[in-house]
Amino acid sequence: LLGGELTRDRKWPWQVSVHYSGFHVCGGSILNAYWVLTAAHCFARGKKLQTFDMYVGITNLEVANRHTQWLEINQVIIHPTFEMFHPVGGDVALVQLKSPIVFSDFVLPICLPPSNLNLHNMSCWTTGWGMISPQGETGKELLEAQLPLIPKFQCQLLYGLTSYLLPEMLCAADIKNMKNVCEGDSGGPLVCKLNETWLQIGIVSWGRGCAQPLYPGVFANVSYFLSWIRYYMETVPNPPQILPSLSSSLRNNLSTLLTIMGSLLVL
Amino acid sequence: VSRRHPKDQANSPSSDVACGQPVLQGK
Repeated sequence: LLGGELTRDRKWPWQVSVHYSGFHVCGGSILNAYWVLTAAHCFARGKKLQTFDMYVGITNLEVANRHTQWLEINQVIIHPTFEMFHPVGGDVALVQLKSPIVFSDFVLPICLPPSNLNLHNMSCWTTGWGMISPQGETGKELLEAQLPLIPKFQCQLLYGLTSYLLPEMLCAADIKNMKNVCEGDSGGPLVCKLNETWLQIGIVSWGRGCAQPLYPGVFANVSYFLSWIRYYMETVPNPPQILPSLSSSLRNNLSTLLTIMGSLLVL
Repeated sequence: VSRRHPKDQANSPSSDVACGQPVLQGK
């Protein structure tokens, strides 16, 4: 984040750090115990799923605490329109975890917005561990920035004819105070508060550099992908869990029962 | 970072935890 400020733990408990080969590459957000929402372009072709790691309950990338959880990816579902109508269109991915996240004050899910949310005059924030300068410096601490939403028409004017915006995209940046998302923030959440509850309205997707002339950050508009997100979260079964070792008494009872059943079948 | 062990499944999350409501509200 350019112009971001240090945050405190527990303030953004849904933040996820996506690591590849041991390095932070993208942000993400917790939707529920098994599902993380992030950007499709974080999983560029050719990258092996086994080489990714997910971390929750973390604010300093170099300091794990007792709330930090390391989770493995079970599968990644990329939106079917990814790169179809735009070089970074449909930039949404759902990551299913192999084991469930354990929630605490430091690890909580973010809410999905209603489909008809009026974004006018909402106060929105984004968080991430992305670059903190146009020269590419990165920080280890999670940063936060309040980013006003920029009307689509104005955003398209700022981008001129070089980059077109799809209806499923939204723009946010604090041009006056030079606050913007940057490389490494991709996949992270743009959240707005409504009636004391935070809703995720955007996923950090693309932009042009992250400094002067300041081109606003472009986000995937979560409302456009709601039915797709809900469909997969509701239909894909949770991955099989490695059963904890059965207690000996339970194992004995089980074997006795199976023996009886076996002998009954023989009779 | 401790790798999650199956024993943790015992306290695996309740699915009804409230979303979007951090304990620590920004001041």
